[in-house]
Amino acid sequence: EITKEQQVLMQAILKAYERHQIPQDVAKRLLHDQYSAEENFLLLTEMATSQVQVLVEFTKNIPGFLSLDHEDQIALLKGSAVEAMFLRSAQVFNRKTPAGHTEVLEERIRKSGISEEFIKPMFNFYKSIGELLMSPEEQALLTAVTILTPDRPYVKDHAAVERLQEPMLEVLKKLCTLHHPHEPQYFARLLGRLTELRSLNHYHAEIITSWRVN
Amino acid sequence: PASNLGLEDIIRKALMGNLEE
Repeated sequence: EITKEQQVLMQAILKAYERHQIPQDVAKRLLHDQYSAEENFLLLTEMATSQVQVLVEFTKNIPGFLSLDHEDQIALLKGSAVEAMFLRSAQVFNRKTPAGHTEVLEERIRKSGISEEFIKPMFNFYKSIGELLMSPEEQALLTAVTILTPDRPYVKDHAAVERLQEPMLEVLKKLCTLHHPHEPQYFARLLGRLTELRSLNHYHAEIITSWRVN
Repeated sequence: PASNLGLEDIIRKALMGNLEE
């Protein structure tokens, strides 16, 4: 059973998650089909910036986050931004979109100058997230858990971060049991995605390098 | 790396500011 306290925590995170989305006008521009390689690159860069801003606004509303040391807040966001963005993109990608939209989006990513060997694991990840059929609560909590990972570089007060992450993991675990009573491995599968995200984060650093070379 | 600095700048600004205002 989910306690009242856990309910409050979950609702606060869900509310923040749903309130902070990429602005519609920015998202819409992704679907305009005429663009040069340079325009594509600039738009994707702008999207990424917008995603980081949205991510920070969401994170500020995670109960307890702003009570952490300021430099630790930055270290956590810096260490998790790429992973949180991949999670959010996966959800956008798996959402039911009007016919053709997914293709336009996929085309853009493929034309971004990222080499195929990096794109493949990314789309595989999107697919594996889609297969989980997460509820909005699970998505929001998983993102919060990702951001509040204590072992990011430059985080000083690991214990303080752990104290925030632990209750979120507990609620997430309970939710998984309630939502997926016939899948005892569901929670473990969610955690497995976090490992996959770590690899993508590592890939991302290489993508940046290859982009610079290009 | 410069890319990380860019990310950090965006984070610092967003942490200080308030998009909702």
